[in-house]
Formats: sequence, structure tokens, C-alpha cells
Amino acid sequence: TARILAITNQKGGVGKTTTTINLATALAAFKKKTLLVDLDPQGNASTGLSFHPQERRIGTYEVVLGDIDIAQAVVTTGIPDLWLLPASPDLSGAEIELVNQNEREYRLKVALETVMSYYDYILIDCPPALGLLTLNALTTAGNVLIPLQCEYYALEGLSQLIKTIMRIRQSLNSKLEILGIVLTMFDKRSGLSSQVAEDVRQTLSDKVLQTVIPRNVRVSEAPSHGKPALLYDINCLGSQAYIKLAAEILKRKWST
Amino acid sequence: TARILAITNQKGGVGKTTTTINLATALAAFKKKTLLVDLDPQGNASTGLSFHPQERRIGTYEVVLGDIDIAQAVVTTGIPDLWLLPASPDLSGAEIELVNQNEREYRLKVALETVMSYYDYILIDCPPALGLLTLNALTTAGNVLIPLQCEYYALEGLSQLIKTIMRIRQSLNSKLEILGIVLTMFDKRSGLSSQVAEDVRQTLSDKVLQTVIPRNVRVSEAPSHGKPALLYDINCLGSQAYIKLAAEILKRKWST
Ligand SMILES: Nc1ncnc2c1ncn2[C@@H]1O[C@H](COP(=O)(O)OP(=O)(O)OP(=O)(O)O)[C@@H](O)[C@H]1O
Ligand SMILES: Nc1ncnc2c1ncn2[C@@H]1O[C@H](COP(=O)(O)OP(=O)(O)OP(=O)(O)O)[C@@H](O)[C@H]1O
Ligand SMILES: [Mg+2]
Ligand SMILES: [Mg+2]
Repeated sequence: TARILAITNQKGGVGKTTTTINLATALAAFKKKTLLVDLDPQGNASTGLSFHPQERRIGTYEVVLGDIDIAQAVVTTGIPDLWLLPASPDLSGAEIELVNQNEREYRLKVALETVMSYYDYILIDCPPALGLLTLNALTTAGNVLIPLQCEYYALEGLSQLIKTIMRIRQSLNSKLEILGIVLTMFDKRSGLSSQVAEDVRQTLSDKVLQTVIPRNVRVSEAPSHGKPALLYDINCLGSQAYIKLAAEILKRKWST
Repeated sequence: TARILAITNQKGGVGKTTTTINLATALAAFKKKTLLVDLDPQGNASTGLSFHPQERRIGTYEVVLGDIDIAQAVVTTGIPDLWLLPASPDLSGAEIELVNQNEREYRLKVALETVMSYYDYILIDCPPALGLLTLNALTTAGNVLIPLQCEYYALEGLSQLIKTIMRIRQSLNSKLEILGIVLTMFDKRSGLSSQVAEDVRQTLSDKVLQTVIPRNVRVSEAPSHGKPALLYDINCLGSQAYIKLAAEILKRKWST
């Protein structure tokens, strides 16, 4: 049955979407059947794979809040072994609409149950908040990957995030574990980057993955071509780092 | 009476907090009495001014959802003419709690009414979402400043944001206007930055402010010292740009 990974951090702009798209593409390249779930109303993961959310009619919203079967909403991406559950425009109203729903924290989990056996990996891209959409991802997933930009505010938010994950493990999902923290947009010329990286490794030691994703302009150019960095420029430092990240993640101990 | 400015963009990590802190400090330097309201549960604006949200007992949450008078929650910052309404830990639950409240969109507006006459400018730092907290900021403010990182995903989200602002102007706040869009973390060596800047100026022409904020490592170092960039290093390119931004904003036509 599928290993489900929530990629989350309430700090904005730390590389959640970029990590979700490129890690999913790398896992597919390793011949793992992978589903990417776009749970962010911005729909950046969908856009990054050439599916513009404004053009979608059905997606994550209709599956989580409507009564569409997930199999009807999932699309192929043109990349072998990679499928996408795209964001649709109504997802931006979902946070408020979920509040008064029954089983509001488990809607995504229930929706995904029917396809669990079909995929090897399911990756969920989360919005920059600790609201009900992210909560749904954290009750569905067995594992969490935390992209961490090597900047001061990002470090500040980490303890709040870890506290939230522990609380969810105690109340809503006892098997939830942190698979790891991946340092993103690392700039070896910047003292701040090295300082933050050192602080995190000191406090969280082996939870911090060995693979570090460098700041690399080719990575930020890829979305404007609707492609993962791995397809836009496989040889750039960013793509090579995401391939290494996938290899490291495949070897790690997962909670299932 | 005070001019109220909401600084918002649902895209994460585009420089909302950095712009709010440094613009507020520059306005105070121009002898304008300025209040910074931290409406983001992450509390980065509070941290950037040396007020760690986890240590606060009362702040924006208690004013918007509790029954604390705003005058009791506002603190001095040590910077002449700059005051802060800090975030407090409970703000992370506010989005969900607001849903079932009366007048849920107007709670901040009502709270600020009692102090409007005391300040020249009130700047509101918003979370990276178009939820009820941001909605409160957009019903309270007469003007919106949109920080825009010169990257592809940030550009994608701009039309969704402008659509939301138009909708709020029609239904909840008829005087709401876009004061301007400020380009942030501009890297003149990057083709992507220049491309995005050109695209935005083409489509939104004079809504895009002349002042561009360059990517500048001193700006990202300042928060770890609990200071605005203007105090950490007044001579760096980032600080100079924020001073120019304040001068440009003071000259623009405001909706009151
Ligand atoms: N390794 C990298 N090198 C250069 N740019 C990067 C890298 N990773 C991400 N970016 C760029 O940084 C910006 C933020 O990344 P991204 O949108 O993936 O973060 P996010 O955490 O998903 O943001 P949000 O909080 O809005 O969901 C994007 O414009 C992206 O293209
Ligand atoms: N001009 C700049 N040059 C270099 N770094 C910057 C600049 N402006 C902001 N930063 C850094 O970029 C990161 C994102 O900025 P900031 O936190 O202000 O964005 P935000 O939009 O408030 O994020 P969020 O969506 O999480 O609220 C921070 O680490 C900040 O220090
Ligand atoms: Mg994202
Ligand atoms: Mg912020």
C-alpha cells in the first residue's frame, strides 16, 4: 500500500511546491508509481506541471468537499509513473467551508483510501498555513517532509510546526512521523545560510537530511515552462540535488 | 485620521513582513506616527522587532477575538514614532474561531476605530492566505500594498489576488484601493527577475511603484538581530530602497 508524505511548512516561500514537484518526478524516474496531490489553493504544483488551476473543473476541492470519486479527478502528467490530483479554483473557499463539516479532519484520508493500493508514493503539497487543509494532509500521511529555507524567520517557525505535528500525533494520527527536514535554497556564499544550517543540525541532528538543495536559478525558471526542473534541465545543480534527495528518502525508515 | 495600509499577498515568502517592518520604520523616521499590526500567526513582524510571539500574553488575537481594548495591547518598540500590536500564540487558532463569530469580517476594523485618530499610518502585516484574517485587514484598510517577488509563481497568484480585492471592494469595503505593487528581492543578474518585472509593468503600468527592492543579504540578516534593516544597516541597498519606497508612498494618492 502507498507511502503517504505530507510536504509542509507554514512559513511561506520555503520551497514546498518546488520540492513536491521535483521529488515526485525523481521518484517516478526511479519507477515508483507516484501521485502528487495539490492541496494548496494557489495551485502552484498544478501550474508547475502545466495544469493551470483556473482551467480545471474538478480537482482536490470536489474530492474533499464534493462527492466526486478521486479516480475521476486524477490526471496523467505526460511523465511516466507520475499522476496529479490538481487544485481547482474552489479550493480557496475550502478552509472556511470545512469548519462546519462532519469528520472535517479526515475528508482527504477517506477520499484517498480507494486508490492507496494503486500507488507506491503519494506526495501532498500543502499551503503555507496550519489550517484545516494542512490538518487533512497530516491526518492522511504517515510521514512529513519539512522543507526549510536557510533563513532566520523560517527557523523561527520550525518549533511551532514540530509542536503542531506532535499534537496531531497524540490526537488525530498516532503513526505520524517526521521523515526529515530538507534544507532548501542553500547559498554557500551566505553566512546566514551556513549559520541556520548549523543551528538546525545541532538541535535536530539525524532528522536533518544529508541532501541539501542549493539555490539555483534554473529551478526557479522551470515553472514558467510548466515543467519540473528535472525535465527543464536535468544537469543543473538543483535537479541533481533532487535526484539525490529521492535516493536518500527511499533508503530512510518510513512509518506506514 | 490614520491612513490604513494592508500589506498582503497570498503567495508565501514574497517579502510582506520585511516590507511592513522596514516601511513602518521609514515612515516613523519621517516623523509619521505609525502603528504596525501583526496579523500573521507566525508572528514574524513581532519577532523582527524583538517581540517573540510565544512570550506575549496579549496581542492581536485578544483584541480581535477577546475583549481586550487595543490600547492595552499596543507596545512601544524603542523606535520613536513606531508602535506595535504584536501577534500572540492564540492567533494561530483565529482563522477557525472567526468562522462562527458575528461580524466576523469587521472585528479588526471595530477594534482599531478607537485609536484611528492617534496615528498617521497603520500598517497591517498579513499571513500568506486569503482567509478571514486577511479579509479583516482588507475590510479595515483603505489601501493595499502588494509585495511581489520577481518569480513565476508569484506572478501567477497576482490575478487571483486582484480579483479578490475587487470582490471585497464591491461587497465589504467600497473604498478599498490598490496603492501599488512593489517589486521585491529583485536580482538584476537574473533574467527571470527582469522578465517578471517587465510583464507586470506592461499589464499594470502605473500601479507598479517606481521603487524596486533589491535582493540584499543584509536585509535577511536583520531579523536575527531583532531589528529592522534600517537600524541594522542604514547604508545597505535594501535600507536605502525602503527609505525611497516610504518617500514614494507618502506622495501617492491615498483612499481615506
Ligand atoms: N532551489 C531553488 N533555487 C532557486 N529558486 C528556488 C528554489 N526552490 C524554490 N525556488 C523558488 O522560490 C520561490 C518559492 O518556492 P516555492 O513556491 O516552491 O515555495 P513554497 O513553500 O511552495 O511557497 P508557498 O508558501 O507560497 O506555497 C519560487 O519562486 C521558486 O521557484
Ligand atoms: N530584499 C530582500 N533581500 C534578501 N532577503 C530578503 C529580502 N526581503 C525579504 N527577504 C528574506 O526572504 C524571506 C521571506 O521574506 P518575508 O518573510 O518578509 O516574506 P513574507 O511574504 O512575509 O513571508 P510569509 O508568506 O511567510 O509571511 C525572509 O527570510 C526574509 O528575510
Ligand atoms: Mg507552494
Ligand atoms: Mg510574513
